[in-house]
Amino acid sequence: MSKIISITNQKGGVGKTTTALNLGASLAAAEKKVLVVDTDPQANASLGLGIEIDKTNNLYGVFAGRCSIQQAIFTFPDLPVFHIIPSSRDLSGLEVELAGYEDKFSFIGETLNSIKSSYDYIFLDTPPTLGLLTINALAAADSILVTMQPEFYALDGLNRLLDTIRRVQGSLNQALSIEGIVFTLVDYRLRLAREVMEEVNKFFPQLIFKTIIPRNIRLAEAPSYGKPAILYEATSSGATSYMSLALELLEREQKQ
Amino acid sequence: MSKIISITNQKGGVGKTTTALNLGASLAAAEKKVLVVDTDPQANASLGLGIEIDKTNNLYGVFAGRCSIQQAIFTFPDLPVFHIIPSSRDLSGLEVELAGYEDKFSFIGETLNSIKSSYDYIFLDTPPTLGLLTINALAAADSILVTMQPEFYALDGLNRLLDTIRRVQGSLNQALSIEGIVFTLVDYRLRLAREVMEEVNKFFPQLIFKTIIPRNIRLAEAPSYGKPAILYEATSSGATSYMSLALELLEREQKQ
Ligand SMILES: Nc1ncnc2c1ncn2[C@@H]1O[C@H](COP(=O)(O)OP(=O)(O)OP(=O)(O)O)[C@@H](O)[C@H]1O
Ligand SMILES: Nc1ncnc2c1ncn2[C@@H]1O[C@H](COP(=O)(O)OP(=O)(O)OP(=O)(O)O)[C@@H](O)[C@H]1O
Ligand SMILES: [Mg+2]
Ligand SMILES: [Mg+2]
Repeated sequence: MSKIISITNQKGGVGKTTTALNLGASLAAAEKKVLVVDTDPQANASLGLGIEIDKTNNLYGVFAGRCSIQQAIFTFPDLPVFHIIPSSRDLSGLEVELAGYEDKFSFIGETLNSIKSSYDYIFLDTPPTLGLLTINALAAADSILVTMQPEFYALDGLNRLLDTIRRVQGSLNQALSIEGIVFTLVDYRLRLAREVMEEVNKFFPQLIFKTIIPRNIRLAEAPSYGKPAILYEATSSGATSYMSLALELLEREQKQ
Repeated sequence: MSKIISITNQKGGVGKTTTALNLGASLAAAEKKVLVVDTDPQANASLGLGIEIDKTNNLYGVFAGRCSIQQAIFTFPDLPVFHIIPSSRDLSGLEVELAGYEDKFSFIGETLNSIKSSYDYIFLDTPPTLGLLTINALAAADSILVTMQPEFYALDGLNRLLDTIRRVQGSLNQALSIEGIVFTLVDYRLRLAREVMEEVNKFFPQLIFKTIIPRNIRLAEAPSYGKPAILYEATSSGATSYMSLALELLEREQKQ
Protein backbone atom coordinates (compact mmCIF):
# COMPACT_ATOMS: atom_id res chain seq x y z
CA MET A 1 0.00 0.00 0.00
CA SER A 2 1.78 3.09 -1.20
CA LYS A 3 0.54 6.61 -0.64
CA ILE A 4 1.77 9.96 -2.01
CA ILE A 5 0.97 12.81 0.38
CA SER A 6 1.60 16.44 -0.61
CA ILE A 7 2.42 18.69 2.37
CA THR A 8 1.09 22.00 1.18
CA ASN A 9 0.10 25.47 2.29
CA GLN A 10 0.87 28.61 0.30
CA LYS A 11 1.24 30.52 3.57
CA GLY A 12 4.91 30.75 4.33
CA GLY A 13 6.73 29.44 7.40
CA VAL A 14 3.98 27.18 8.77
CA GLY A 15 6.00 24.00 9.27
CA LYS A 16 5.64 22.25 5.88
CA THR A 17 9.30 21.25 5.70
CA THR A 18 9.53 20.46 9.41
CA THR A 19 6.48 18.18 9.04
CA ALA A 20 7.81 16.43 5.91
CA LEU A 21 11.10 15.60 7.69
CA ASN A 22 9.76 14.72 11.12
CA LEU A 23 6.54 12.93 10.20
CA GLY A 24 8.55 11.07 7.57
CA ALA A 25 11.30 10.09 10.01
CA SER A 26 8.76 9.03 12.64
CA LEU A 27 7.03 6.69 10.17
CA ALA A 28 10.43 5.32 9.16
CA ALA A 29 11.18 4.69 12.85
CA ALA A 30 7.90 2.70 12.87
CA GLU A 31 9.38 0.53 10.08
CA LYS A 32 7.51 2.17 7.21
CA LYS A 33 9.47 2.80 3.98
CA VAL A 34 9.38 6.56 3.48
CA LEU A 35 10.56 8.88 0.70
CA VAL A 36 10.59 12.67 0.97
CA VAL A 37 10.63 14.52 -2.37
CA ASP A 38 11.80 18.12 -2.01
CA THR A 39 9.88 20.07 -4.66
CA ASP A 40 10.78 23.49 -3.21
CA PRO A 41 13.65 25.34 -4.93
CA GLN A 42 14.56 26.70 -1.48
CA ALA A 43 15.66 23.08 -0.81
CA ASN A 44 15.06 23.39 2.93
CA ALA A 45 14.12 19.71 3.34
CA SER A 46 17.41 18.75 1.66
CA LEU A 47 19.42 21.22 3.77
CA GLY A 48 17.66 20.00 6.90
CA LEU A 49 19.07 16.52 6.26
CA GLY A 50 22.57 17.80 5.65
CA ILE A 51 22.60 17.28 1.90
CA GLU A 52 25.04 19.42 -0.12
CA ILE A 53 22.45 20.87 -2.46
CA ASP A 54 23.39 21.89 -6.02
CA LYS A 55 26.29 19.44 -5.86
CA THR A 56 24.38 16.15 -5.98
CA ASN A 57 21.85 14.39 -8.16
CA ASN A 58 18.42 15.85 -7.58
CA LEU A 59 14.87 16.22 -8.88
CA TYR A 60 15.85 18.73 -11.55
CA GLY A 61 18.62 16.39 -12.66
CA VAL A 62 15.99 13.73 -13.34
CA PHE A 63 13.95 16.20 -15.41
CA ALA A 64 17.03 17.34 -17.32
CA GLY A 65 18.06 13.73 -18.00
CA ARG A 66 21.34 14.11 -16.06
CA CYS A 67 20.53 11.14 -13.84
CA SER A 68 17.89 8.48 -13.31
CA ILE A 69 15.42 8.76 -10.47
CA GLN A 70 17.19 5.90 -8.69
CA GLN A 71 20.44 7.87 -8.78
CA ALA A 72 18.68 10.88 -7.21
CA ILE A 73 17.58 8.94 -4.09
CA PHE A 74 19.65 9.50 -0.93
CA THR A 75 19.56 7.33 2.18
CA PHE A 76 20.64 7.79 5.82
CA PRO A 77 22.65 5.20 7.74
CA ASP A 78 20.86 6.10 11.01
CA LEU A 79 17.43 5.45 9.50
CA PRO A 80 17.84 3.18 6.49
CA VAL A 81 14.18 3.17 5.35
CA PHE A 82 14.05 6.98 5.22
CA HIS A 83 15.04 8.32 1.77
CA ILE A 84 15.03 11.72 0.07
CA ILE A 85 15.15 13.09 -3.45
CA PRO A 86 16.79 16.49 -2.97
CA SER A 87 15.96 19.81 -4.54
CA SER A 88 18.32 22.40 -6.01
CA ARG A 89 18.34 26.03 -7.10
CA ASP A 90 17.81 25.16 -10.74
CA LEU A 91 14.47 23.62 -9.81
CA SER A 92 13.03 27.14 -9.95
CA GLY A 93 13.84 27.02 -13.66
CA LEU A 94 11.38 24.14 -13.97
CA GLU A 95 8.49 26.56 -13.43
CA VAL A 96 9.53 28.38 -16.61
CA GLU A 97 10.61 25.34 -18.65
CA LEU A 98 7.45 23.31 -17.95
CA ALA A 99 5.17 26.25 -18.73
CA GLY A 100 5.38 25.46 -22.47
CA TYR A 101 4.71 21.72 -22.12
CA GLU A 102 1.36 20.15 -22.95
CA ASP A 103 1.47 18.00 -19.82
CA LYS A 104 3.11 20.61 -17.63
CA PHE A 105 1.28 19.43 -14.53
CA SER A 106 2.27 15.80 -14.65
CA PHE A 107 6.07 15.88 -14.37
CA ILE A 108 6.22 14.93 -10.68
CA GLY A 109 3.55 12.24 -11.01
CA GLU A 110 5.24 10.62 -13.98
CA THR A 111 8.67 10.83 -12.34
CA LEU A 112 7.44 8.97 -9.26
CA ASN A 113 5.48 6.29 -11.13
CA SER A 114 8.39 3.88 -11.44
CA ILE A 115 9.33 4.01 -7.76
CA LYS A 116 6.00 4.49 -6.00
CA SER A 117 5.52 0.80 -5.18
CA SER A 118 8.80 0.59 -3.24
CA TYR A 119 7.54 2.97 -0.53
CA ASP A 120 4.72 2.99 2.02
CA TYR A 121 4.66 6.80 2.12
CA ILE A 122 6.01 9.44 -0.24
CA PHE A 123 5.86 12.98 1.15
CA LEU A 124 6.11 15.95 -1.22
CA ASP A 125 7.46 19.08 0.49
CA THR A 126 6.11 22.02 -1.52
CA PRO A 127 7.09 25.72 -1.81
CA PRO A 128 4.97 28.52 -0.25
CA THR A 129 3.08 29.29 -3.48
CA LEU A 130 0.31 27.84 -5.60
CA GLY A 131 2.51 27.87 -8.68
CA LEU A 132 3.40 25.13 -11.16
CA LEU A 133 5.56 23.05 -8.79
CA THR A 134 2.85 22.92 -6.13
CA ILE A 135 0.12 22.12 -8.67
CA ASN A 136 2.37 19.36 -10.02
CA ALA A 137 2.60 17.94 -6.50
CA LEU A 138 -1.18 18.11 -5.99
CA ALA A 139 -1.71 16.43 -9.37
CA ALA A 140 0.61 13.59 -8.34
CA ALA A 141 -0.67 13.12 -4.78
CA ASP A 142 -3.22 10.71 -3.35
CA SER A 143 -3.89 13.22 -0.57
CA ILE A 144 -2.88 16.61 0.82
CA LEU A 145 -1.75 17.29 4.36
CA VAL A 146 -2.24 20.95 5.31
CA THR A 147 0.03 22.36 8.03
CA MET A 148 -1.42 25.41 9.71
CA GLN A 149 -0.02 27.83 12.25
CA PRO A 150 -3.15 29.05 14.11
CA GLU A 151 -2.78 32.80 13.52
CA PHE A 152 -4.92 35.38 11.78
CA TYR A 153 -3.72 34.96 8.19
CA ALA A 154 -4.21 31.20 8.37
CA LEU A 155 -8.02 31.42 8.03
CA ASP A 156 -8.06 33.18 4.67
CA GLY A 157 -5.14 31.04 3.53
CA LEU A 158 -7.12 27.87 4.24
CA ASN A 159 -10.09 29.04 2.17
CA ARG A 160 -7.81 29.81 -0.76
CA LEU A 161 -6.11 26.46 -0.48
CA LEU A 162 -9.46 24.64 -0.40
CA ASP A 163 -10.45 26.52 -3.59
CA THR A 164 -7.27 25.33 -5.26
CA ILE A 165 -7.82 21.74 -4.08
CA ARG A 166 -11.34 21.77 -5.53
CA ARG A 167 -10.00 23.03 -8.85
CA VAL A 168 -7.35 20.31 -8.94
CA GLN A 169 -9.97 17.68 -8.01
CA GLY A 170 -12.17 18.96 -10.85
CA SER A 171 -9.50 18.64 -13.52
CA LEU A 172 -6.01 17.23 -12.90
CA ASN A 173 -6.62 14.73 -10.11
CA GLN A 174 -10.14 13.66 -9.24
CA ALA A 175 -8.84 11.19 -6.67
CA LEU A 176 -7.06 13.85 -4.56
CA SER A 177 -8.39 13.66 -1.00
CA ILE A 178 -7.64 15.80 2.06
CA GLU A 179 -5.57 13.81 4.53
CA GLY A 180 -6.20 16.46 7.15
CA ILE A 181 -5.10 19.67 8.84
CA VAL A 182 -2.25 19.63 11.36
CA PHE A 183 -1.81 22.58 13.67
CA THR A 184 1.89 23.43 14.02
CA LEU A 185 4.04 25.93 15.94
CA VAL A 186 1.30 26.07 18.56
CA ASP A 187 1.84 28.05 21.73
CA TYR A 188 -1.04 26.92 23.95
CA ARG A 189 -0.75 29.96 26.18
CA LEU A 190 -1.89 32.28 23.41
CA ARG A 191 -5.56 33.24 23.15
CA LEU A 192 -5.11 33.91 19.40
CA ALA A 193 -3.99 30.32 18.79
CA ARG A 194 -6.96 28.89 20.71
CA GLU A 195 -9.41 31.18 18.92
CA VAL A 196 -8.14 30.29 15.46
CA MET A 197 -8.14 26.55 16.23
CA GLU A 198 -11.73 26.82 17.51
CA GLU A 199 -12.72 28.71 14.36
CA VAL A 200 -11.24 26.03 12.08
CA ASN A 201 -12.82 23.33 14.22
CA LYS A 202 -16.22 24.97 13.73
CA PHE A 203 -16.01 24.65 9.94
CA PHE A 204 -13.88 21.55 9.38
CA PRO A 205 -14.05 19.36 12.52
CA GLN A 206 -13.60 16.13 10.58
CA LEU A 207 -10.36 17.32 8.92
CA ILE A 208 -8.33 18.22 12.01
CA PHE A 209 -5.72 15.82 13.36
CA LYS A 210 -5.99 15.33 17.12
CA THR A 211 -2.21 15.63 17.44
CA ILE A 212 -1.09 19.23 17.77
CA ILE A 213 2.57 20.12 17.16
CA PRO A 214 3.75 22.56 19.86
CA ARG A 215 6.35 25.25 19.35
CA ASN A 216 9.54 23.53 20.48
CA ILE A 217 13.02 24.87 19.85
CA ARG A 218 14.48 21.37 19.23
CA LEU A 219 12.53 21.27 15.95
CA ALA A 220 14.26 24.47 14.82
CA GLU A 221 17.69 23.29 16.02
CA ALA A 222 17.62 19.79 14.50
CA PRO A 223 18.07 20.86 10.84
CA SER A 224 21.32 22.65 11.73
CA TYR A 225 22.63 19.18 12.69
CA GLY A 226 21.25 17.63 9.50
CA LYS A 227 18.87 15.38 11.43
CA PRO A 228 15.16 14.97 12.08
CA ALA A 229 14.25 15.73 15.71
CA ILE A 230 13.83 12.07 16.65
CA LEU A 231 17.54 11.55 15.93
CA TYR A 232 18.55 14.88 17.48
CA GLU A 233 16.57 14.74 20.71
CA ALA A 234 14.02 11.99 20.76
CA THR A 235 12.47 12.93 24.12
CA SER A 236 11.74 16.56 23.15
CA SER A 237 8.08 17.60 22.89
CA GLY A 238 8.70 18.36 19.22
CA ALA A 239 9.97 14.88 18.41
CA THR A 240 7.33 13.09 20.49
CA SER A 241 4.48 15.11 18.97
CA TYR A 242 5.55 14.06 15.47
CA MET A 243 5.77 10.47 16.68
CA SER A 244 2.15 10.65 17.86
CA LEU A 245 1.16 12.29 14.56
CA ALA A 246 2.70 9.33 12.75
CA LEU A 247 0.78 6.89 14.93
CA GLU A 248 -2.45 8.82 14.38
CA LEU A 249 -1.90 8.67 10.61
CA LEU A 250 -1.29 4.92 10.78
CA GLU A 251 -4.42 4.38 12.91
CA ARG A 252 -6.51 6.31 10.39
CA GLU A 253 -5.15 4.16 7.58
CA GLN A 254 -6.12 0.99 9.38
CA LYS A 255 -9.69 2.16 9.89
CA GLN A 256 -10.20 2.89 6.21
CA MET B 1 12.49 62.77 -1.47
CA SER B 2 10.58 59.71 -2.38
CA LYS B 3 11.87 56.16 -1.89
CA ILE B 4 10.50 52.78 -3.02
CA ILE B 5 11.58 49.97 -0.68
CA SER B 6 10.84 46.32 -1.49
CA ILE B 7 10.38 44.15 1.61
CA THR B 8 11.57 40.82 0.36
CA ASN B 9 12.69 37.36 1.40
CA GLN B 10 11.69 34.18 -0.41
CA LYS B 11 11.71 32.34 2.93
CA GLY B 12 8.15 32.15 4.12
CA GLY B 13 6.71 33.53 7.35
CA VAL B 14 9.60 35.82 8.34
CA GLY B 15 7.65 39.02 8.99
CA LYS B 16 7.60 40.69 5.55
CA THR B 17 3.94 41.69 5.77
CA THR B 18 4.16 42.56 9.46
CA THR B 19 7.13 44.82 8.69
CA ALA B 20 5.45 46.51 5.71
CA LEU B 21 2.39 47.37 7.84
CA ASN B 22 4.12 48.34 11.07
CA LEU B 23 7.21 50.11 9.73
CA GLY B 24 4.91 51.90 7.31
CA ALA B 25 2.46 52.94 10.03
CA SER B 26 5.29 54.08 12.32
CA LEU B 27 6.72 56.33 9.62
CA ALA B 28 3.21 57.68 8.99
CA ALA B 29 2.90 58.41 12.71
CA ALA B 30 6.15 60.39 12.30
CA GLU B 31 4.37 62.50 9.66
CA LYS B 32 5.87 60.81 6.62
CA LYS B 33 3.56 60.10 3.67
CA VAL B 34 3.59 56.32 3.24
CA LEU B 35 2.09 53.94 0.68
CA VAL B 36 2.10 50.15 1.05
CA VAL B 37 1.67 48.22 -2.22
CA ASP B 38 0.55 44.63 -1.63
CA THR B 39 2.13 42.62 -4.46
CA ASP B 40 1.41 39.23 -2.82
CA PRO B 41 -1.64 37.34 -4.16
CA GLN B 42 -2.14 36.07 -0.58
CA ALA B 43 -3.13 39.71 0.12
CA ASN B 44 -2.10 39.49 3.77
CA ALA B 45 -1.12 43.18 3.99
CA SER B 46 -4.58 44.11 2.67
CA LEU B 47 -6.33 41.69 5.06
CA GLY B 48 -4.21 42.99 7.93
CA LEU B 49 -5.69 46.45 7.38
CA GLY B 50 -9.24 45.15 7.22
CA ILE B 51 -9.70 45.58 3.50
CA GLU B 52 -12.36 43.39 1.83
CA ILE B 53 -10.07 41.89 -0.78
CA ASP B 54 -11.44 40.79 -4.17
CA LYS B 55 -14.30 43.25 -3.71
CA THR B 56 -12.41 46.52 -4.14
CA ASN B 57 -10.17 48.24 -6.63
CA ASN B 58 -6.70 46.80 -6.44
CA LEU B 59 -3.32 46.38 -8.14
CA TYR B 60 -4.60 43.80 -10.62
CA GLY B 61 -7.50 46.11 -11.45
CA VAL B 62 -4.96 48.77 -12.49
CA PHE B 63 -3.18 46.23 -14.74
CA ALA B 64 -6.47 45.07 -16.25
CA GLY B 65 -7.57 48.64 -16.88
CA ARG B 66 -10.59 48.32 -14.56
CA CYS B 67 -9.53 51.34 -12.51
CA SER B 68 -6.84 54.02 -12.37
CA ILE B 69 -4.06 53.80 -9.83
CA GLN B 70 -5.60 56.70 -7.91
CA GLN B 71 -8.84 54.73 -7.57
CA ALA B 72 -6.90 51.77 -6.16
CA ILE B 73 -5.46 53.77 -3.25
CA PHE B 74 -7.14 53.30 0.16
CA THR B 75 -6.68 55.54 3.19
CA PHE B 76 -7.32 55.17 6.93
CA PRO B 77 -9.08 57.82 9.02
CA ASP B 78 -6.93 56.99 12.08
CA LEU B 79 -3.70 57.60 10.16
CA PRO B 80 -4.47 59.79 7.15
CA VAL B 81 -0.97 59.77 5.60
CA PHE B 82 -0.86 55.95 5.54
CA HIS B 83 -2.23 54.55 2.25
CA ILE B 84 -2.42 51.09 0.67
CA ILE B 85 -2.95 49.64 -2.81
CA PRO B 86 -4.53 46.25 -2.04
CA SER B 87 -3.87 42.88 -3.63
CA SER B 88 -6.39 40.27 -4.75
CA ARG B 89 -6.53 36.63 -5.74
CA ASP B 90 -6.46 37.41 -9.44
CA LEU B 91 -3.02 38.96 -8.96
CA SER B 92 -1.60 35.43 -9.18
CA GLY B 93 -2.86 35.48 -12.79
CA LEU B 94 -0.44 38.34 -13.44
CA GLU B 95 2.49 35.92 -13.20
CA VAL B 96 1.10 34.03 -16.18
CA GLU B 97 -0.22 37.01 -18.14
CA LEU B 98 2.97 39.05 -17.87
CA ALA B 99 5.17 36.10 -18.86
CA GLY B 100 4.53 36.79 -22.56
CA TYR B 101 5.20 40.53 -22.37
CA GLU B 102 8.41 42.09 -23.64
CA ASP B 103 8.69 44.32 -20.57
CA LYS B 104 7.32 41.76 -18.12
CA PHE B 105 9.53 43.00 -15.28
CA SER B 106 8.51 46.65 -15.38
CA PHE B 107 4.76 46.59 -14.65
CA ILE B 108 5.07 47.62 -11.00
CA GLY B 109 7.68 50.30 -11.70
CA GLU B 110 5.63 51.85 -14.47
CA THR B 111 2.43 51.68 -12.44
CA LEU B 112 4.02 53.61 -9.57
CA ASN B 113 5.73 56.25 -11.72
CA SER B 114 2.80 58.63 -11.73
CA ILE B 115 2.31 58.61 -7.95
CA LYS B 116 5.82 58.15 -6.61
CA SER B 117 6.41 61.85 -5.94
CA SER B 118 3.36 62.12 -3.64
CA TYR B 119 4.93 59.83 -1.03
CA ASP B 120 8.04 59.86 1.16
CA TYR B 121 8.11 56.04 1.34
CA ILE B 122 6.50 53.35 -0.78
CA PHE B 123 6.81 49.82 0.67
CA LEU B 124 6.29 46.81 -1.59
CA ASP B 125 5.16 43.73 0.34
CA THR B 126 6.26 40.74 -1.74
CA PRO B 127 5.27 37.04 -1.84
CA PRO B 128 7.55 34.27 -0.48
CA THR B 129 9.05 33.42 -3.89
CA LEU B 130 11.56 34.83 -6.36
CA GLY B 131 8.99 34.74 -9.15
CA LEU B 132 7.81 37.40 -11.57
CA LEU B 133 5.95 39.53 -9.00
CA THR B 134 8.96 39.72 -6.69
CA ILE B 135 11.37 40.46 -9.55
CA ASN B 136 8.96 43.19 -10.69
CA ALA B 137 9.15 44.69 -7.20
CA LEU B 138 12.97 44.53 -7.15
CA ALA B 139 13.09 46.13 -10.59
CA ALA B 140 10.90 48.99 -9.36
CA ALA B 141 12.60 49.54 -6.00
CA ASP B 142 15.30 51.98 -4.93
CA SER B 143 16.30 49.53 -2.21
CA ILE B 144 15.45 46.20 -0.61
CA LEU B 145 14.76 45.59 3.06
CA VAL B 146 15.36 41.96 4.03
CA THR B 147 13.43 40.62 7.02
CA MET B 148 15.08 37.60 8.60
CA GLN B 149 13.99 35.24 11.34
CA PRO B 150 17.31 34.07 12.83
CA GLU B 151 16.88 30.31 12.37
CA PHE B 152 18.80 27.68 10.46
CA TYR B 153 17.20 28.01 7.02
CA ALA B 154 17.69 31.80 7.08
CA LEU B 155 21.43 31.56 6.27
CA ASP B 156 21.08 29.70 2.98
CA GLY B 157 18.05 31.82 2.15
CA LEU B 158 20.08 35.01 2.54
CA ASN B 159 22.79 33.79 0.16
CA ARG B 160 20.17 32.94 -2.46
CA LEU B 161 18.54 36.31 -2.05
CA LEU B 162 21.85 38.12 -2.43
CA ASP B 163 22.47 36.16 -5.65
CA THR B 164 19.11 37.31 -6.96
CA ILE B 165 19.79 40.92 -5.94
CA ARG B 166 23.12 40.86 -7.80
CA ARG B 167 21.39 39.52 -10.89
CA VAL B 168 18.75 42.25 -10.74
CA GLN B 169 21.45 44.89 -10.19
CA GLY B 170 23.30 43.53 -13.23
CA SER B 171 20.33 43.80 -15.56
CA LEU B 172 16.94 45.24 -14.58
CA ASN B 173 17.88 47.79 -11.95
CA GLN B 174 21.49 48.88 -11.52
CA ALA B 175 20.50 51.40 -8.88
CA LEU B 176 18.96 48.82 -6.51
CA SER B 177 20.71 49.09 -3.14
CA ILE B 178 20.32 47.03 0.03
CA GLU B 179 18.55 49.08 2.70
CA GLY B 180 19.53 46.50 5.28
CA ILE B 181 18.63 43.33 7.16
CA VAL B 182 16.08 43.42 9.99
CA PHE B 183 15.92 40.51 12.42
CA THR B 184 12.30 39.70 13.21
CA LEU B 185 10.40 37.24 15.43
CA VAL B 186 13.41 37.15 17.70
CA ASP B 187 13.27 35.23 20.97
CA TYR B 188 16.38 36.43 22.80
CA ARG B 189 16.35 33.43 25.14
CA LEU B 190 17.17 31.06 22.29
CA ARG B 191 20.77 30.06 21.63
CA LEU B 192 19.89 29.31 17.97
CA ALA B 193 18.71 32.89 17.41
CA ARG B 194 21.87 34.36 18.95
CA GLU B 195 24.11 32.03 16.93
CA VAL B 196 22.43 32.85 13.61
CA MET B 197 22.52 36.60 14.30
CA GLU B 198 26.22 36.34 15.15
CA GLU B 199 26.84 34.39 11.95
CA VAL B 200 25.11 37.02 9.79
CA ASN B 201 26.91 39.76 11.67
CA LYS B 202 30.24 38.11 10.83
CA PHE B 203 29.59 38.34 7.09
CA PHE B 204 27.39 41.44 6.70
CA PRO B 205 27.93 43.70 9.75
CA GLN B 206 27.25 46.89 7.80
CA LEU B 207 23.85 45.67 6.56
CA ILE B 208 22.19 44.84 9.87
CA PHE B 209 19.76 47.28 11.48
CA LYS B 210 20.48 47.85 15.18
CA THR B 211 16.77 47.58 15.94
CA ILE B 212 15.69 43.97 16.49
CA ILE B 213 11.98 43.07 16.34
CA PRO B 214 11.13 40.70 19.22
CA ARG B 215 8.48 37.98 19.07
CA ASN B 216 5.44 39.76 20.53
CA ILE B 217 1.92 38.41 20.35
CA ARG B 218 0.39 41.89 19.82
CA LEU B 219 1.94 41.91 16.33
CA ALA B 220 0.10 38.70 15.48
CA GLU B 221 -3.16 39.90 17.05
CA ALA B 222 -3.27 43.37 15.47
CA PRO B 223 -4.16 42.21 11.91
CA SER B 224 -7.27 40.45 13.21
CA TYR B 225 -8.47 43.94 14.24
CA GLY B 226 -7.45 45.40 10.87
CA LYS B 227 -4.89 47.69 12.45
CA PRO B 228 -1.14 48.12 12.67
CA ALA B 229 0.19 47.46 16.18
CA ILE B 230 0.73 51.14 16.99
CA LEU B 231 -3.04 51.65 16.68
CA TYR B 232 -3.86 48.34 18.43
CA GLU B 233 -1.50 48.54 21.40
CA ALA B 234 1.04 51.30 21.07
CA THR B 235 2.96 50.42 24.26
CA SER B 236 3.58 46.79 23.28
CA SER B 237 7.19 45.73 22.61
CA GLY B 238 6.14 44.89 19.06
CA ALA B 239 4.78 48.35 18.34
CA THR B 240 7.63 50.19 20.05
CA SER B 241 10.28 48.13 18.24
CA TYR B 242 8.81 49.09 14.87
CA MET B 243 8.74 52.71 16.01
CA SER B 244 12.47 52.56 16.75
CA LEU B 245 13.07 50.83 13.41
CA ALA B 246 11.31 53.75 11.72
CA LEU B 247 13.48 56.25 13.61
CA GLU B 248 16.62 54.30 12.72
CA LEU B 249 15.63 54.35 9.05
CA LEU B 250 15.04 58.11 9.20
CA GLU B 251 18.39 58.70 10.92
CA ARG B 252 20.20 56.70 8.22
CA GLU B 253 18.49 58.76 5.52
CA GLN B 254 19.67 62.00 7.12
CA LYS B 255 23.27 60.84 7.26
CA GLN B 256 23.36 60.02 3.54
N1 LIG C 1 6.92 23.19 15.98
C1 LIG C 1 7.96 24.01 15.79
N2 LIG C 1 8.57 24.55 16.86
C2 LIG C 1 9.60 25.42 16.68
N3 LIG C 1 10.11 25.79 15.50
C3 LIG C 1 9.54 25.26 14.41
C4 LIG C 1 8.44 24.34 14.47
N4 LIG C 1 8.08 24.01 13.21
C5 LIG C 1 8.91 24.69 12.39
N5 LIG C 1 9.79 25.45 13.10
C6 LIG C 1 10.79 26.38 12.57
O1 LIG C 1 10.03 27.47 12.03
C7 LIG C 1 10.57 27.84 10.77
C8 LIG C 1 9.51 27.60 9.69
O2 LIG C 1 9.26 26.23 9.55
P1 LIG C 1 9.39 25.49 8.14
O3 LIG C 1 10.58 26.00 7.41
O4 LIG C 1 9.26 24.05 8.36
O5 LIG C 1 8.06 26.05 7.45
P2 LIG C 1 7.66 25.96 5.91
O6 LIG C 1 6.19 26.06 5.87
O7 LIG C 1 8.30 24.80 5.30
O8 LIG C 1 8.33 27.31 5.34
P3 LIG C 1 8.35 27.78 3.79
O9 LIG C 1 6.97 28.34 3.56
O10 LIG C 1 9.44 28.83 3.71
O11 LIG C 1 8.65 26.56 2.97
C9 LIG C 1 11.84 27.03 10.57
O12 LIG C 1 12.92 27.80 11.04
C10 LIG C 1 11.62 25.81 11.47
O13 LIG C 1 12.80 25.29 11.95
N1 LIG D 1 7.53 39.97 15.74
C1 LIG D 1 6.48 39.15 15.71
N2 LIG D 1 6.01 38.62 16.84
C2 LIG D 1 4.96 37.76 16.83
N3 LIG D 1 4.32 37.37 15.71
C3 LIG D 1 4.74 37.88 14.55
C4 LIG D 1 5.83 38.79 14.47
N4 LIG D 1 6.05 39.10 13.17
C5 LIG D 1 5.13 38.39 12.46
N5 LIG D 1 4.35 37.68 13.29
C6 LIG D 1 3.29 36.71 12.91
O1 LIG D 1 3.96 35.62 12.30
C7 LIG D 1 3.28 35.20 11.11
C8 LIG D 1 4.21 35.43 9.91
O2 LIG D 1 4.43 36.80 9.72
P1 LIG D 1 4.15 37.50 8.30
O3 LIG D 1 2.88 36.99 7.73
O4 LIG D 1 4.29 38.96 8.48
O5 LIG D 1 5.38 36.93 7.48
P2 LIG D 1 5.60 36.97 5.90
O6 LIG D 1 7.06 36.88 5.69
O7 LIG D 1 4.90 38.15 5.34
O8 LIG D 1 4.88 35.60 5.45
P3 LIG D 1 4.68 35.12 3.92
O9 LIG D 1 6.03 34.55 3.54
O10 LIG D 1 3.59 34.06 3.99
O11 LIG D 1 4.29 36.33 3.13
C9 LIG D 1 2.01 36.03 11.05
O12 LIG D 1 0.99 35.28 11.65
C10 LIG D 1 2.34 37.28 11.87
O13 LIG D 1 1.21 37.81 12.48
MG1 LIG E 1 9.48 24.72 3.54
MG1 LIG F 1 3.50 38.18 3.73
